[in-house]
Amino acid sequence: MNIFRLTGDLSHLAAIIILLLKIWKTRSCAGISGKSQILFALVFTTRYLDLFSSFISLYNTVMKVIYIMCAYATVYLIYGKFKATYDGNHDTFRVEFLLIPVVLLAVLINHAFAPMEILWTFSIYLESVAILPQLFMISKTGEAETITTHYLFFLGLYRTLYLFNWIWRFYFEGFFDLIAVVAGLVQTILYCDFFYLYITKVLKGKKLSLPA
Amino acid sequence: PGSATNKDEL
Repeated sequence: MNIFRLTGDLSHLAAIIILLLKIWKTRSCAGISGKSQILFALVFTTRYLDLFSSFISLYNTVMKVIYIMCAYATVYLIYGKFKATYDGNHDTFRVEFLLIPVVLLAVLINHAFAPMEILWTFSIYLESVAILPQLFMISKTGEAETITTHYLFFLGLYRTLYLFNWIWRFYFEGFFDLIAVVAGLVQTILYCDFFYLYITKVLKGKKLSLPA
Repeated sequence: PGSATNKDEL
């Protein structure tokens, strides 16, 4: 464990909690892409199956359980409890255009052609593009609630910190995972224009609005 | 060097 990975995980946890609280407190999922949240639930489900087969540390197990529970709770709030506030007309990204390439890539490019390894690889590839429906929805509505931008900021920050974690691990532990690093780079790059808008607008107290 | 073993990250 290193400071980048710990702050990365805490940033990820913060994002997940911020989103859950936003929906719960405002009793509304307006502006939130349910499709992205389903993809994240799928990412955690396929990645954390080893919860039952291998124990790494209490921290690892506790965080995985929290992530999975929050992901499904968020999906439930969007498509169940607060379904009336779900903005389906703007959440129209074709997720099959993500899932099919990710499945193919996971089967073709992986570390080992074994079920758990392919599921993990699928999860890594999917996570790198899972935010696209959310970013697409914001570009369609032309704006985002400030709390939603904070959610996106911490979500983007987490994988950016993981990139530093991998540099650290390569340098100090000789650990290097090309699949995780490449997918993590793609994931972080997808946030770049959002980071720019967040820093130049939201942090200056303005609302995040895209030129419609 | 692959990650087939080190699945210690979240």
